[in-house]
Amino acid sequence: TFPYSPTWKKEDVTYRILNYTPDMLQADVDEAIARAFQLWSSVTPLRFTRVYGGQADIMISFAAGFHGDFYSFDGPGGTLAHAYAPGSGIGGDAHFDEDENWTKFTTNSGYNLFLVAAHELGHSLGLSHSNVFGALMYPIYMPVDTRNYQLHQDDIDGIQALYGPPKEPDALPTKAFPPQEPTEMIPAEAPTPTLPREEPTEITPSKPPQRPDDCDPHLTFDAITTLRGETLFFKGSYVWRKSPYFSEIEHDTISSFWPSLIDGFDAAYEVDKRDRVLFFKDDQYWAVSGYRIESGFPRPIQNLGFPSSVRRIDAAVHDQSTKRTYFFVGNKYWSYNENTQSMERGYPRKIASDFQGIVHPIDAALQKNGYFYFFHGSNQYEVDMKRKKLIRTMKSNSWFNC
Amino acid sequence: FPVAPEKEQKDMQLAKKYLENFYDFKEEKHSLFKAKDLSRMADKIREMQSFFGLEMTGELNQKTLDMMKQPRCGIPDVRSYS
Repeated sequence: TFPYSPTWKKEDVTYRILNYTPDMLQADVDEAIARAFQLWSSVTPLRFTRVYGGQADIMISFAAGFHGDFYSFDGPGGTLAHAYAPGSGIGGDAHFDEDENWTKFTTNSGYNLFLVAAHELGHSLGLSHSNVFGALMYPIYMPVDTRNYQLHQDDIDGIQALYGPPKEPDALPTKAFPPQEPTEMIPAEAPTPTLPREEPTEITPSKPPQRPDDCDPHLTFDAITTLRGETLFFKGSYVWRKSPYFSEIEHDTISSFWPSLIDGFDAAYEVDKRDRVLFFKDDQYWAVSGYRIESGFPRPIQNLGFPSSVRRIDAAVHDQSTKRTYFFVGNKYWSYNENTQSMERGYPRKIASDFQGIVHPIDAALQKNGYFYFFHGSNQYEVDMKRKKLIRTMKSNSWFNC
Repeated sequence: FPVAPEKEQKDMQLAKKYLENFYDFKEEKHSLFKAKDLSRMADKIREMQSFFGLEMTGELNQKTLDMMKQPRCGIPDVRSYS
């Protein structure tokens, strides 16, 4: 309850609906509010009467943004509604944010007015928030099936602590049915499409190849990318994670970061200004932001401007200074303009004519500390792109402090 | 993963607003003692994590942020409107 447990000092409480939301039929709003009151009257001695003029105990209205009290609404999402504890004047009143989409259904595309009203009227009667998951007075909106909706025992205990049980012997049972499991939660984000995984032809589960040792001199990589200041090295299903924040190399798997992505990337690169990393496999690519896979992927690599003859790419690297991304395929490479989101004219060009001394095909590419690193087998080539000069050749795993 | 810098800023703003709205957090606008401010904010984060049964780290981790982003009632969790 609220501090000092304010309650209505009478059993007959009046309410008035001051205005309506354009999202719903007025009759549906009337019904949702009436059902919400009935939920509380069925477990208490309280009786609610609707009035159509003058001052009622509980005044119900829809409003957006600033609406005359100290607690302005915040646009779509966030705060959906609020209500005041029992008392004179604004006491007991319930306000609903008109910037929300109100509905009589339980869907992802709007908020169920009955559910929210039942919660807010709990406040109008003197209940504060419950931290019992599944209780009506839990602060967070939980879309549940509202057909034969029953109060959680926690709600009943709370309201009866304020007003006692109903008087009529044939009132609804005070024992609540088990709280309804939410029929549908609001997904934090659209479910990412599960990618078809190649089913192994024979039933025997294939044992994933062992992770090569960090300092194996023959270690090669499928793809390498930066990600928010860290560097990720990919091979098969394995990830080596090098972070400026920790001295140790962390050993992970692709599925531990992005469960629905496939193993064995061909290429990967980060566009740091967009906090976005793109992964390539065969003729498709995905985009992620941190752990989140952007919806609408995978997409065909032809969307980026590759001719249909290109069925996969070997490596990719983004040059933060020029906003260009270089894609390497066989003995050629393309330059992609991230600002215009299109391939540059005059490409593909031969790798040998612009990157002397680099052996192709290139397995992976990385930009770090102003230099480019091109990986071919167990070697990598450090290149100063401005001067198009090969600086030195190293083992591919020189990043692992071997 | 590390949090993207500008995202971190936005998340911090969201969290401050949330804690002010629902957990009686008051940021000293011109406080000279940033460290004190941060520790008071950490206390409020712990209070919110305790209410929702989250691990009480006092840090603005992803689970805590996700909870703060859920659509909800405007009434505070620790006191009524005055």
